[in-house]
Amino acid sequence: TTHTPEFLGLNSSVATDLTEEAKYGEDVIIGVLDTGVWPERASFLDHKMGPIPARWLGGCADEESFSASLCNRKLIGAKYFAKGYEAATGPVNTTVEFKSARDGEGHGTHTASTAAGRMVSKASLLGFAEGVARGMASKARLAVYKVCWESGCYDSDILAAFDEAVADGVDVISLSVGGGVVPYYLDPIAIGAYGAMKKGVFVSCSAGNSGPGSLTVTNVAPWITTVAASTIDRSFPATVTLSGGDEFQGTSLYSGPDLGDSLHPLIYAVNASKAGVNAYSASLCLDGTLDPAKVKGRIVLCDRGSNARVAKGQVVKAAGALGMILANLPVDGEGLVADSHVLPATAVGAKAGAKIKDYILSTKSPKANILFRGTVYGVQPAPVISSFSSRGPNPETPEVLKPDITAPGVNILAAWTGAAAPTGLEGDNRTVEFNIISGTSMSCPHISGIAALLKGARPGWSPAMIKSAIMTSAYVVDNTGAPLADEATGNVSTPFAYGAGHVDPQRAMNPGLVYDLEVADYIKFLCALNYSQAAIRVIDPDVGACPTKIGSPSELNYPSFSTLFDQTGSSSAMLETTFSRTVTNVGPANSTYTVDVVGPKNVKITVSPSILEFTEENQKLHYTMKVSAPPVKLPPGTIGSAFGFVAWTDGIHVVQSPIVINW
Amino acid sequence: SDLGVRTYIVQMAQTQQPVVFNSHQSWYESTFHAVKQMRHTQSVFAVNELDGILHTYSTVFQGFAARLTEAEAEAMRLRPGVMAAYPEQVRQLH
Repeated sequence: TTHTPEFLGLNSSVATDLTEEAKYGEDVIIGVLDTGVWPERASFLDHKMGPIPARWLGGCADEESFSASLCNRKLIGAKYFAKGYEAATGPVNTTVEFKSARDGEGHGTHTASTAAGRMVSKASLLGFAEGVARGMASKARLAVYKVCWESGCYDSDILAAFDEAVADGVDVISLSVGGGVVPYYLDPIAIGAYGAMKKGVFVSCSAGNSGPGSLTVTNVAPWITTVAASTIDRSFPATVTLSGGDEFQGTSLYSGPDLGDSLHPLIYAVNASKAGVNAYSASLCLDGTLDPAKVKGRIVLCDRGSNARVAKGQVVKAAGALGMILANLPVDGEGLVADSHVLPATAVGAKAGAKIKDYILSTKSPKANILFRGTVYGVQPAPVISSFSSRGPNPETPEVLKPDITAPGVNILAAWTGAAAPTGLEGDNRTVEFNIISGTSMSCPHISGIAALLKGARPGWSPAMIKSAIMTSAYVVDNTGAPLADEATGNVSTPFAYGAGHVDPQRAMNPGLVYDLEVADYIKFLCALNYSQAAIRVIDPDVGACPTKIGSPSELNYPSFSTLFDQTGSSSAMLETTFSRTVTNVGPANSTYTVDVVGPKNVKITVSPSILEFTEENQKLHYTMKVSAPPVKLPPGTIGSAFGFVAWTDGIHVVQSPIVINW
Repeated sequence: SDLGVRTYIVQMAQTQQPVVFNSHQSWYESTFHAVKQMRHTQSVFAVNELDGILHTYSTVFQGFAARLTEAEAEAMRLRPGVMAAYPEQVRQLH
């Protein structure tokens, strides 16, 4: 990626520089379960890399479309898993996709290079976002496991890839894929990730792109690190100018001849439908809905939704239009994603879209232009939690806050396949070495790479310690000093959107204290979920009987706090819950930490003891946190939530956790 | 006969593997074929590779994936050593 290393502080040269101490992840192996890889990209070159770790048992499958000789000391594994896919849909159509680890889609090449791509200078997408591209752990070894195909990613193949990756010896697994939330014992991603965790492998997964609605987060098992997406301080503005002089800020990655200086006739697609086509379909610029006679030589405003954003551009261009304005609907809010459209086009938020539509309705001869302003840095505020990023509460276990952490996931440049255009459209014949795309798929591999750096710098840390370090060192203010904002509303965001906050890799290396978790802790957690013994044994076949006294899922020694109160409107008694936590000192031996709590109004939070005095490294100390909240009665089906933070500090480290109270 | 066939992920209890089998794989295949034979009076299964066991798991999970009808999955759950059998989902890129 370009710019996200700088945005994350990974280019600093301070003495404790994470990248240096971790040797850029050289001893660490990242397994990426995705659409495969385009191995010829410069991001996967192996110059100046030492021998492959001797413990590595994996390799590269030799196929017609992916010779094993393409693997090297960087790309050390490349396998594909298609039997589940083929059983469901028929044999892989090799005229459409590669029956090998070769990536015909682009997504897997992008995620793999984001996690661990080598440094490549003068990287850009058609001139946008130019700079030195590199992954978070630029010397980590990559092993790719192709599990996603034309019609999706099949559980049986995903589980096979988990099985193989762990057997091969990966240290980190990155999975930017998801589906519906089901109990953990019915979820092969949760099961596979548990088995990986048990063998010391850190697993990070994308939270999903179903935001900004609540209860949309996926990949929510507590042994997974669930990653939300945010913007960085870089944008690609493309401004809409109307004949009256009004301007609306949009975003675009269009690269080609612009629309010149003059204004052009503007039409709302709803008024440009072909005979016999309903206006609603036309408003979305669905294929075959626009009347060329009505759009020729004009800029067309299309509503977002139904078909791909870039496909709308293709439809508009095919109908003979000059350009396109893609307007969010109220449901989309103000979140914008830049696309490399096939004609001059820009995306605008719902408010701007409504105003432009009003202008079209109220103007006899509406006219507009689009000004493309390239790449802009230093954008404020940043980061902002992306509108699309899936939100909590955790639908499966509300006592465990999800997502866990936020990382850059909007307009991320990384390597791309040679087999697909940047838009992914069939009629788009452009080929690029790098592409800019958005999603929690893009934020997830940032965390995977950072976890690889931490694993390299702190080889003795468990997956839970790495996760804790990443979470408790995260920040919750943007580059203006204000609380992290929500792109969907423009208001202050919450831990349901960002989890513990935005990742700060340098601080994660020296977290001071960590919340560790062992297999036994997860088993207690599973018992607390009231799962049957048979269900628990699907996740962990080695487990014995649950204890007769089972606790609450919120007792898991997690680096965040979440509780669920009944809505007891008739009672006036305060609602109470007590969390118990154990922290391990991974900082200097003699360290004294004091607690600071910020709670919501009317909620009393007390921590005992309020001072933790450590005398040894790796010493464990316990504390409890009591939350007393007033009873609340809400309309049926409504969840009420309030938020706070608890932070332990020794004057150097700040070990911060979000607190979520749900009624 | 393919109506209602889905891919199921079947978990096996390794501690219950009969000594007669010298590998997990052969035990899984025997279990799979036993269920298929119960459902079909003639041996019509295993016409091609994808009608048999699709994947065998041994590191993060113990078991296999195979195409089964719901009735076969129910029969599978009753076989000795089978801990669970549940249908797969299809996931999408994020």
